[in-house]
Amino acid sequence: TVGCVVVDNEGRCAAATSTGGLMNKMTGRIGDSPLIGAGTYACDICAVSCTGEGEAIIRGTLARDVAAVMEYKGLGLQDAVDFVVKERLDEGMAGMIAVSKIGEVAYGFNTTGMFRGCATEDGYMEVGIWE
Amino acid sequence: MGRGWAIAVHGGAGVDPNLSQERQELAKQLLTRCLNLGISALRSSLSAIDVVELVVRELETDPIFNSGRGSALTAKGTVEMEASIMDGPKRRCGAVSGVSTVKNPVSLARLVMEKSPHSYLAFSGAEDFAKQQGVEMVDNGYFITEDNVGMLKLAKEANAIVFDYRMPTVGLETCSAEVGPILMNGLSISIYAPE
Repeated sequence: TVGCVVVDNEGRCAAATSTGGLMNKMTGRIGDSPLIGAGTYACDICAVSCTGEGEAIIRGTLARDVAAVMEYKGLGLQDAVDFVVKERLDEGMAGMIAVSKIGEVAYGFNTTGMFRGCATEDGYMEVGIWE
Repeated sequence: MGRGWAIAVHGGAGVDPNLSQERQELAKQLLTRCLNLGISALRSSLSAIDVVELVVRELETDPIFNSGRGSALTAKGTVEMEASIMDGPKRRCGAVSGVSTVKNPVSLARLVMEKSPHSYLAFSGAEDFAKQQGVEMVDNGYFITEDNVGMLKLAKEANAIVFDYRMPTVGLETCSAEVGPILMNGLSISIYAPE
């Protein structure tokens, strides 16, 4: 699974996710990546792209929940990502990346590593795999 | 006012702890290349929706990660891809599933968002729409890599469905994670054993 989240110079957020799914999956299986609110979500607060165990991400409506706890609990972006990864996955394993309309970037995962990269206009840039 | 633009990319959660340094380096190079592609697009004032499509297309085209070329294989050894895209300001969205000849599924998802009355098309409907829209289509074999044929064989021997982050116990040369009884959707994976 691959994904990208962006907030542009005008504060507009967008998210995209694409995948081949799981190795040895049943034909016809749908994962979280195409499900809006599960693997992908963007609104006027943030944008989120998820990856990992699709069935757990779907049941946790993971991407939408990041926006929801920002909107209703007033959490900041990284706190929202940490909350959702910690509280919404049950025993599932997953990771996500997110940006907010004010130009923040965040990620979180409970798996062994996640391939990720992030950058902001003030010059911050990070590419990583492990914790 | 915000702090300006920001971008993040991912190539999948869950990595074999013993992934070789060489493959880790290849993955980081691709992530860096995609970040720089997105950064220069943002500096040229492309909109967020254009940038996410541009970057995910690059990730789909490179076989390193599980999407587009290099996608995971079904139990039948074929590729069925899916993608979605969402534009925050008006929460417009588009998604496709079960596509097997569309070179860049994320661009078809965007066309669903912009050129169809729906938000999600799947399987033959998505393929018909792709033909109608004239997107680039290739043979299913284009998406299949030798690595993944080998991975599928191991997954079948282990009677497992291989998540990005879990490897079958059978000896993948880089495999190390012991896989306990895998549950999916609360059920044991072994229900797929007949596969």
